[in-house]
Amino acid sequence: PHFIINLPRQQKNICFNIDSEPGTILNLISDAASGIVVNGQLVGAKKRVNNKLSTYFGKIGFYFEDRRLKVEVSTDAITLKDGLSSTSLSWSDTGSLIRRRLRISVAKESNVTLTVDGDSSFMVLLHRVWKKHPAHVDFLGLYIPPTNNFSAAAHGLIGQFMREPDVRVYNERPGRVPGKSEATMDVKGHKLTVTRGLQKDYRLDRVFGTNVQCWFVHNNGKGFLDGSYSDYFVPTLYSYLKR
Amino acid sequence: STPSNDDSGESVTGEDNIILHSYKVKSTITSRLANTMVQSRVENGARHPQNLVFDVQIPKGAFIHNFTMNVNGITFTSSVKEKSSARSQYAQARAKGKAAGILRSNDLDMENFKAELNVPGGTKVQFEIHYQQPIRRKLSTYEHVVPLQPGRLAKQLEVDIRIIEPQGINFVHIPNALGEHFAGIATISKGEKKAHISFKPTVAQQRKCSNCSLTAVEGNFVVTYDVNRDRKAGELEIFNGYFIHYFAPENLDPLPKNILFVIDVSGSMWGLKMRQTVEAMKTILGDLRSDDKFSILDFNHNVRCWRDSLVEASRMQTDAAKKYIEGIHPNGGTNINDALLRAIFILNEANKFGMLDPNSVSMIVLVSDGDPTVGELKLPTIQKNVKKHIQDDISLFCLGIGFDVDYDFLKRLAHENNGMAQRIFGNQETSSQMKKFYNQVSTPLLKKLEFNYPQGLVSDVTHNTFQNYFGGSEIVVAGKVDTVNVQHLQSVITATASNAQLVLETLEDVEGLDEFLNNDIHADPKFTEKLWAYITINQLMAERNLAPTAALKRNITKSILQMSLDHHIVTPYTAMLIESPDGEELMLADSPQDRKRACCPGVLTIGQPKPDNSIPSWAKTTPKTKDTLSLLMGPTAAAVHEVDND
Repeated sequence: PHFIINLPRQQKNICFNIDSEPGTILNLISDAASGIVVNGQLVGAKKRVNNKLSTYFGKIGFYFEDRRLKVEVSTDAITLKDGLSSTSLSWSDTGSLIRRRLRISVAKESNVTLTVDGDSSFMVLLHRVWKKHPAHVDFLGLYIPPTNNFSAAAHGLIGQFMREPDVRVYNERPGRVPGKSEATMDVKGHKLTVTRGLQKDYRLDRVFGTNVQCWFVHNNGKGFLDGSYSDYFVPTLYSYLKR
Repeated sequence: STPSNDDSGESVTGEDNIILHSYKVKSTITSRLANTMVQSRVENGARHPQNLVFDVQIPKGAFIHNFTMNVNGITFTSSVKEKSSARSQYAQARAKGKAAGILRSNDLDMENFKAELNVPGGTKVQFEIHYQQPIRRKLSTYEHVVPLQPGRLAKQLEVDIRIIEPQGINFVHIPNALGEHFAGIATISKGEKKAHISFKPTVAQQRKCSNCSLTAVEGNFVVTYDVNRDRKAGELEIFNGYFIHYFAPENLDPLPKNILFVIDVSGSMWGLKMRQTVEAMKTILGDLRSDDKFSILDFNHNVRCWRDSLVEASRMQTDAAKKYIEGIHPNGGTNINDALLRAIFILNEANKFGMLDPNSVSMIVLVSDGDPTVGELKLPTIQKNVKKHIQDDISLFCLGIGFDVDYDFLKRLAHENNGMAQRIFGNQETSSQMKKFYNQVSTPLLKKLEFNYPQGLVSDVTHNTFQNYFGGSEIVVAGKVDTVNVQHLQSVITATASNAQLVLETLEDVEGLDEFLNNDIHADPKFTEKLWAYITINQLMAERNLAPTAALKRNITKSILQMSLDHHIVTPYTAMLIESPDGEELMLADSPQDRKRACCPGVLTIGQPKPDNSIPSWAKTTPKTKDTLSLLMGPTAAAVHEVDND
């Protein structure tokens, strides 16, 4: 999957990919103080292209510990779990599930929005590929606004950027690929070579997306992320990240 | 496509020289509305006059809307009229040697339509009846039953069923209800939204044995199917100015139940009935979920509680309850009033002391085989007592075993208190019938359901609030929609699930089905209107039954009558007049639902009314004598004017 991190204070977008095996669960947000966990499970494409198997988010799990509620969003259904009982909505429905001031609103075949106390919110977008597509599979996109009130202890592949790191990008120069310039990025004490790239935000245009200019960090976000991407593997869809 | 079995040339003439040329049943199901035609062509091949009989079983809940008869090229047509005017018209001009009638039957969920003619030798007659019925979903399946009783070998016998479901067909099965004799003869071709079932046994295949002249075709031809449910929770179908909203979500965890079993153990339950009840109860208790709460009350002239309050359905408790049930020895009288009031008291107390999960569903299941003989005997008083004490969120389900119980009373009791009733036949099948009924209500998935539609855009909406939704069933709401001024219809359903409040929104294009349905020659273009009418009539019948004043009853009767006439269907307030082309000869097909206490004829509830004594003498089954030379005369005027009032 692709990640785009918006740094509003510095008005920059940084992006990176995480490539791993299908089935792997990545921790995206782990905030023990707020009691919120967001994890994503990877699903693989049907075929390798250029000897590489693309992976996407096939399932996203949310755990709201103080409410004892879990939400599993997959490309099939949206399920609210409370202890042993569960209630599902399918992507063919438009509707809401409301439990302990958590509202899960599904827009048919489009997106699901989770709102906590009418405040923090998460949006999961459904990307359907046509049936019997030779290579691609349905997948999910997750959008987390920077206004969410996570604690200072929030971590995870996305959670760590709730505290905006200082990023300095300089020495922009022509890259190896024509039209894609390179630059040097100073971040978290590392000096990285980054590439000017384009990523897509599908919230407004679910088909073609809106282009987002970003600086691309190579090697699974190495240097931009705290530690290695494999440090963010978790055993279940609702596990906190152990640090 | 299936090969046709044209006349094989085999002789089908019986000893009585009556020849059944053809017996055809055609059904088309358009989105749960089954439109069935039964046609029989028969000839009196003898030289003397004989009786030709057209005897068709019709599923209870079906509405007869047309019958025609062609006698040697002369066609008798039918019209539906207000009952008393039809009767007085009939009293003035009866058909000679002809009779028709609708009879109650003791068969499960069936009644009979019977036409009978005494005709000279060489006469050919074609009978044709049309009826319609909404098909209800039970235990995750729609079941369409086509009763077949040709009575003799038919040169051509054909059952042709088409299913058109815009929601998509998940599966179609043909259980071998007619027996092994016909295994493999029926064919199914199934597409995404349409299916075709064909059953055409040859004369040789119809024979009971290779050289028998008797037919083996007798019983029900059954088709079961379900529509696709894996995705949407509901389906809003709009067509020709009406909408039908089907709602049957799955993927929900069951709500916990608080259930009280109230079991009649009076002397009349002794023997098979009690054995079968014990067997059923053991399975039912074993099926309770660990978050359910339950207790058992057994009653004869006294009321006993297995436990004075509801207990958790743990393995230990259910085992103990099974032992208790096994130890019951039926004797004594029947005190329904006190038993029900005690059950209500237990549930009310548990609720008062906060012992019930706020998301749980409370229900009482009453099993009885007879009228009260001890305590309060007046049925209306029992009804009042129950209504007075029971809380709105408790559902009362009534199982009436056998025919000694006033089933109509149980129906009223159940309908008035958010429940359903079921007639259980006191035979070897009692246990499985009880279990089957219980399975229908054992899995509440949602409670407090409300279906909302934009005011001003819809009108005449059928009941839109429901106490519970049970897994495997389906809620249907219908209404009129202004398709001229509206492009889309929106609905919002709210409900309580096991762990959340559920809000479901639907937005459908009012012309969304037009292309699919208009291009199908078999689809009934009026299915939405008819389904709406049938649901509305059924609801009015139930409301009429519970109406507290005569004036209100009269108003409801008027509405039912008007709708019956508008939609040309036989209900308890209409009768079918069958008329010769010159108007000289008349036959009258009357509904059997005349009993003063009868509830909800044709209604989409489970079970059927008690057999009654009001079948007109002229409609009684004719003994199958070899030669009936006498002419059948119509009824006397006095016999037909003594029923039907408020």
